[in-house]
Amino acid sequence: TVGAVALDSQGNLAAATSTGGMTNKRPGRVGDSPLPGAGCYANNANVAVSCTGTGEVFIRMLAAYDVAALMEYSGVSLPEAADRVIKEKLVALNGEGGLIAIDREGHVVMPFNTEGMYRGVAWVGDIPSVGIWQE
Amino acid sequence: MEKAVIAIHGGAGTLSRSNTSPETARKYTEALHQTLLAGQAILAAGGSALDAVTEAVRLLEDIPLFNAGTGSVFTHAATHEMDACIMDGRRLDAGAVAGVRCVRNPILAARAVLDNSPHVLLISDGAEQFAREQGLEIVAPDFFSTAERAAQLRQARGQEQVFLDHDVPVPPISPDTKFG
Repeated sequence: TVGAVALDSQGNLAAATSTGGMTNKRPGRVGDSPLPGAGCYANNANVAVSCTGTGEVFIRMLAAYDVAALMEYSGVSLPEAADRVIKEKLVALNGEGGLIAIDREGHVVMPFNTEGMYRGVAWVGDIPSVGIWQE
Repeated sequence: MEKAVIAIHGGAGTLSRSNTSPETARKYTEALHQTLLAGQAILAAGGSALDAVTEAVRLLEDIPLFNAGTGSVFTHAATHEMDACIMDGRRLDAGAVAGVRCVRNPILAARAVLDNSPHVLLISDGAEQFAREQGLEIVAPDFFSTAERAAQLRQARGQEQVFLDHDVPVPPISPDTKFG
């Protein structure tokens, strides 16, 4: 699964996600990637999110929207909301994976609960940064 | 407000350092770096977040290393079925496709659904017909296949399991290896 989230100079957020699914999946299986709110979500009011991982669990959790909902209704920060979704709620349902997210103030998080996640971030004017494993 | 910014991912899984060669890691990091530069350039030129994420994902779909577009994993039936979604935070507009088999860049089909359709999610034959009507590139189903993904399917079938993007275990000795 691949994905991107961005904040532009006008303060607009967007998210995109694309996938081939899971190796050896049953034909007709649909994961979280094409479902707004499950694997992909953007709302200028708070956050843009793209997910990767065990799609069925992300669907049940409405994982991407859950990050936004935690921020909106509980007032928690993006790092706290994203960590709670990936490192607590996803784990509790035996789900694996991670997400990338940007809030409306330009804060970026990329939590995951697997051994690695291919990821990167680039602020305009800065050198891009990429990573694979936990720092 | 902070500076414009883009973040990307190329999937998660069992990516242990011990099983990843420096050359493999370099290929992935270079692909991510080039994709970030493209997205960053759009934002630097005053482009929209929506255009930046569209282009970043389109580029990632065209890199066989990642499980999207070319390089997508196989279904149990040795086919490819791809899904994509895009969402615009300005008005909660969204477009998505699922189960497409011949659209070169599923994210462009999702973007077309967002831009040019009253619907949010189109699937399978209907999504492919819409992509054709939108003038998107249509390719043969085997366009998405790679030898690495075919090997992963054989292994997954043997174990009767499904695997995440980068989770197919590598056996100590390949069952395909022939010894004299």
